[in-house]
Amino acid sequence: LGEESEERDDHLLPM
Amino acid sequence: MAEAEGESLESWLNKATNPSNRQEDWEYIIGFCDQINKELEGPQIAVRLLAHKIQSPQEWEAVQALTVLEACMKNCGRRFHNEVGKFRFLNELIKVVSPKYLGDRVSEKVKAKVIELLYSWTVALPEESKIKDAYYMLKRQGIVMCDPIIPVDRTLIPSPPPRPKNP
Repeated sequence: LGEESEERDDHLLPM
Repeated sequence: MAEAEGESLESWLNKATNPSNRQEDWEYIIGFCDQINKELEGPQIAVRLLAHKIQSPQEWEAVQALTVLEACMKNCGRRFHNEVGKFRFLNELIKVVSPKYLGDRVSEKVKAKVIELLYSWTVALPEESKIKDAYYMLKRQGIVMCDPIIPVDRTLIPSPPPRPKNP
């Protein structure tokens, strides 16, 4: 579950 | 010889990237890699420390940190690749090359090395899809104009398994 939420929060920097 | 007992990831990295080093010090670089492999959360902690050093305003400190990062990619295996392959870390590299973030204040040498590393990982680690996403975003933005040429000795090729002796 922790890994899933980490994956959801991992975004490419807005440019 | 450096005293290995009691050394932390931070202390190894401080020594490996010390701006007063006259050249890259492989004893400390390998010491940092070994420490990552010893610690349960080694890769997570290491990438955070490395990102900070790579963004140093001192060019030589940043260049040494990029050499350390390259060495870790070769020596610290899948666990380390997984951490580098997260946007959380890739974003820190993007900041270094993007004029919207730190790019205008960072030397061309450091930016070129960051782009070289990113490109070499897109080739060597196709399973780390976020590295490709980050690299192609930089291309779309015009920050990377063309793929760099990576010298053969700098490509990320995992060491071959040892050959059996006299089979």
